Amino acid sequence: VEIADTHDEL
Amino acid sequence: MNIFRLLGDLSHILAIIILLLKIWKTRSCAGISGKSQILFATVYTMRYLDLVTTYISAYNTFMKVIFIATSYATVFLIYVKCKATYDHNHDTFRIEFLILPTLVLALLINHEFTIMEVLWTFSIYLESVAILPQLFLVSKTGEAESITSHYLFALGSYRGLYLLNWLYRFYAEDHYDLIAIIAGLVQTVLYCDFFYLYITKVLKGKKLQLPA
Repeated sequence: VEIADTHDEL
Repeated sequence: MNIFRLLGDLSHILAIIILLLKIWKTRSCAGISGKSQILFATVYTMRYLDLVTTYISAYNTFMKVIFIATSYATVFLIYVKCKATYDHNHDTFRIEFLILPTLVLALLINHEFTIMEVLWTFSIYLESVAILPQLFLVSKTGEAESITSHYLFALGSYRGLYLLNWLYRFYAEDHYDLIAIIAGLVQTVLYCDFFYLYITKVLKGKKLQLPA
């Protein structure tokens, strides 16, 4: 599972 | 980007435009909770601080700027330009009861204990309950104009569509964010009662009127 270090959603 | 997220964003933008146009055209913000709008402006300000640190896409940047600008424009219309029509007698929800608990929760439950991340988390928690002053105002006056109902429906649909987006991303991209998902679930559930009234009354041409 990808742990995103940025929030790419609005 | 998938279809659910795009539709969610579009319905979010539509909600904001409906509200701005309603206030602008009628020169009246009667029936609109200024407190909910202050909370939304706070939500976008706290969440989109990453505009200055992280570039994601032109779409992402454009939408963030639009959300921040329109939320402040709405607050300005309510508290300055159309102040005389503001329903402050009915808009009596105590927003500190939403701000303080969500801030504490963000300090306790977050992905990472940094200023940016805690503020992002705070914005997610606060957004999930930011509509409560508006729903409280509607329940206090017992009714809502159709245009206000359309606004609430578009705004409620947005997080509902995001739930589908998260479901899609979980299966298609192996990506999920529990904080956003749980807060989004809470946010969508808060609209359920309203959705029911909207579908059974407003779509049949009747005014949204709560049972006495």
